[in-house]
This record gives sequence, structure tokens and C-alpha cells, in this order.
Amino acid sequence: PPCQNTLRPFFISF
Amino acid sequence: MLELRLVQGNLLKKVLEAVKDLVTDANFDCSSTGFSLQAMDSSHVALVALLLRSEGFEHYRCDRNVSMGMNLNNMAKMLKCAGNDDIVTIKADDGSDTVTFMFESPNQDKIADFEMKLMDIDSEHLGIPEAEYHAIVRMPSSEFARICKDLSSIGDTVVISVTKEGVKFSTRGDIGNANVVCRQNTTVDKPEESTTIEMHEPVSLTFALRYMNSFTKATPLSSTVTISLSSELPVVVEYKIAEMGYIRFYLAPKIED
Repeated sequence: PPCQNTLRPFFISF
Repeated sequence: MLELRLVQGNLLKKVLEAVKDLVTDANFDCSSTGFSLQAMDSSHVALVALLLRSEGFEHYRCDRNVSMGMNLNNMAKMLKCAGNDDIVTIKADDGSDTVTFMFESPNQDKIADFEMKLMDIDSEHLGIPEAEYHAIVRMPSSEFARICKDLSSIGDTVVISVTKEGVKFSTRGDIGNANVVCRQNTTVDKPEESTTIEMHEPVSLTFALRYMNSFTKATPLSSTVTISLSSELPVVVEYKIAEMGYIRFYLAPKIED
């Protein structure tokens, strides 16, 4: 089954 | 000193009902722009961003930027004590470790104060880059909620595909599979009942239905929902809050290994 990504790689943390 | 008076107090009640199952504790930020919140769920898969613009309040006083950490379940408990027609005022003194919610009945014959303890929350603030989306679907929020609820009785994930034919929501599970296709439909009398699809490129993404169902708790806030999709990005599910702002949910896609 496809695995769940988290949001962190998509957004800029600051 | 902070004092925010919202005539439509039930908006705040609905906002809390929309976010309290996704996020336990969150910082509410208050600035000259408005009253806002950004928070991720505990597994960092979904993010909620809320903005209630200062112009939408009858009275808005915020002398300096303030961040107030609140337990959303406790805040929801307090706001449940407000009547649906009550005017709600949020008050806090500088440096105070409490916030007060004041509820006024429409004819001013009942005034209640509920004081809630604030908490220190060390939350990470994420920058959300401006994005070009491959497809933007606007549809009745009740229809989207119905589809998410129906599909979650069959499977755990939903594939949302946008082509020039329309938007397709698909799931599969142990008992079988299901597909719901919504076509563009702008001929209905009421704009809030129409479905519009703005597609630049076909897109197909897989998401956990558990989160989608949680987002649909915002349905009472808006008659329409906007779903923005790009193959490289989290989906954005947006409910506009009339004359005030929005509540946006971001959800990371599921990716094949």
C-alpha cells in the first residue's frame, strides 16, 4: 500500500 | 491588552468544532491582521491554518502581537456554553496567563464570563510556499462531506483524480470498491450548489480518508469547499468564512514506495 508522507518536506520550517 | 468582539459568536463555536479533533493544543496568534492559528496534528501529516481578519470583528483591539496557547478541547467546552446568538468577546490582559470569553445575549439581559488558563506551547511554525495548483475544484461542502463519509465505509484511502471529464473520488477495501465522479455543473440556480473545475493539468493523488473526514467538520462554516491539487504538493481543502477569512487544511499525500 502507498505510504503516508509527512508535511515537513513540503513546507519551510522556521 | 486584547479585546476582540465578535457579533457572530457562533462562528467561533463552529471553528472550534472544526479543529478540536485534529489538534489538541495550539497557539492562537493575535495581531493587527487578525486572529489566527496554525497547527499540525500530532503525526505531522495534516496542518490547519485559520484566519479571522480584524475587519470582521465589531471591535478589535490588539495593542501588541500576542500568542496564546490554548487546549482546544477546553476552549470548545467553554464556547459550548455560549448561546448560538450570543456576542462573544475574547479578552486578555498583557502578560496574563488566562484568557476570558465573555458571552452576551442579543438583548443584553445575560452576560457571562468564562476564564480559561493559557498554556505554554512550543510549536513549530511552518512557512507555506505560494503554489501553482494543477487543478482547483470548488463544490458544495455538504456534497464533499457526503462523499468522504460514504467512501470511508468502504476503504481507508481516497484517490482524487481530476481530468477534463470531472473530479473522481475512488476507494477500495475488503468488501469492494467505489468511485464517485462529479462533473462541472454551473447551470444550477444557486452558485453555492455548483461544481466548478479549473484544470491546468490532470492530477491524481492518494489521501487518508480519516483526515479528509476530519476536515469536513468545518462544513457548517461554509456552503462551498475548494480543493486545490498538485502532484508534488499537499492538498489544500479550504472553507471560506464569510466576511472574516478562512480555515484551510493541508494534507500530505500518500506515495507509492
